[in-house]
Amino acid sequence: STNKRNKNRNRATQPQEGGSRGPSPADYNSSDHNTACRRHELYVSFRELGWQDWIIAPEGYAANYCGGECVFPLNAHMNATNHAIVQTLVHLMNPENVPKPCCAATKLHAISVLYFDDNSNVILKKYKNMVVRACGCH
Amino acid sequence: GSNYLFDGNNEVHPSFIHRRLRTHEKREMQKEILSILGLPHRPRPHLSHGKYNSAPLFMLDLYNTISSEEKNEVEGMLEQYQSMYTTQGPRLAKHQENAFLNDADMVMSFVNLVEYDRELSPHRMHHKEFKFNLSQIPEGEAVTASELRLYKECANQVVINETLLLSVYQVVQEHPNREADLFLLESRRLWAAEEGWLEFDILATSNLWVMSPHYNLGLQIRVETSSGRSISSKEAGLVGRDGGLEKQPFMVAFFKVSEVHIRTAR
Repeated sequence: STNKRNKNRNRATQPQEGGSRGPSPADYNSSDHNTACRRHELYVSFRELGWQDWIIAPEGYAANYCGGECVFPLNAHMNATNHAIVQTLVHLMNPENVPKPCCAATKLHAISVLYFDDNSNVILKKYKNMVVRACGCH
Repeated sequence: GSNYLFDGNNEVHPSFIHRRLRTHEKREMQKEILSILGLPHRPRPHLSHGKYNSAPLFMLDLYNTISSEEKNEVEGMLEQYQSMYTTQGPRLAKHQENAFLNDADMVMSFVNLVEYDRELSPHRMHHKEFKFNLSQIPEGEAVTASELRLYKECANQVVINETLLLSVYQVVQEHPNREADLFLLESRRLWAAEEGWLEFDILATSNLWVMSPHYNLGLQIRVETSSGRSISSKEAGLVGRDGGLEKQPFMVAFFKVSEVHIRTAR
C-alpha cells in the first residue's frame, strides 16, 4: 500500500506578538488521513521463503507496520497518548529541540507457529508481539 | 496465525503489492525470523511418504483451535476444544487438558524412535517399546502435561470376547541378559473390541526425563488377557509401525516457560 506524504505543507514560522515561537495551532488544518500515523499492511510469507517443508502452519502472517506523521492536531484516530498531545504542541513552539512524537505500535498480538524440527518432532509455539494490531503516537 | 487476508482460494488478497525478495533479502529475512523462532538453523525433517502421520495431524488440530481463538479473540472456547477432541476420542474432552492448552506457551509431539515391536519367547512377556528424543526441548520450558497416545483397533478374533489389561511402564534400568527393571505407571482394563485413541498420563516421567536425560530409557506397554496370558500388542489391536500413518503412537507434551529468554543481538 502507498503512503504519499504531503511535501508541499508550509511549515515556515512567523514571528508572533507576545513572544511565542513558531506558527500557531490555528495555522494547521486537521491532519490528512493519508499522511497521519496509522497501520499499514505488510504480509510475511513463509512460503515465499521456501519453508513449506518444515513450517506446517501458517503459510504466512500479516505483520503490518506503523507509519505516518504525528503532528498537531492529533485526532482521535491517531491513538495518541496524553503526553504525545502535549509534545506536538511543544514541538510547534520549539521544533529545533523537541521532536514530534513517534508513530509506533500500541497493540501487538502473538501468532502461533506449527513446525517440524530436525528429528521430525512437531512444535506448536506462540510467539509474542509479532503482529501490529494498532498504531498510535507516543 | 491470522489468515484473514486470504480469499476463498487461499491466495494473498490482491490489495497487497507483491514484490519478490532478492536473494540476499531472502537470506536476511530467513536469518531474522529463525532468530525470532529461537532456532539455530533451518530444520530439515524427514517425512515418511511426504504425508503427515498422527502427531502432526493432532498438532494441526490444536493449531487450528488456537488460531481461531486468536482471530476471534473470544475467551472460554471450551466448546471448540471439545468438538476438536471428538475426532480423537471422547476421553480427550477433559477440562484439565483444555486448561493446559490455554495456558501452554509451547506444545511438542514426539515420534517413537523404536523401529520394531519386540516379540519374545513364550517364557517372557510380550511387550512394545517406546523411546522419545527430548533433547530438543528448549531450556527454561517446564512440562505442565504429558501423554502417551496409542490407537487401538478391534483386537483379533482369538481374544475378541475378552477384557484386556494394558499396563504402561517406565523403564528404570536396562540389563543385557534379562528383562529391564520397570516402574508401573498405569494399568487399564479395556474391551478387546474397543476402538479409538488411548491416552496415558506420563507427566511425572516426562519431567524426570527433562531434568535428568540419562534416565530417559523409554516406556514399555504390556497386554494380558483376563486369564493372565501375555499377548502381543498387535493381537490386542494396538497400532504399530505397520499401521496407518494417522494412527501411529506418539507422545505429546505441553510446556510453560519458566524463565525469560533474551534474544542476542546479531
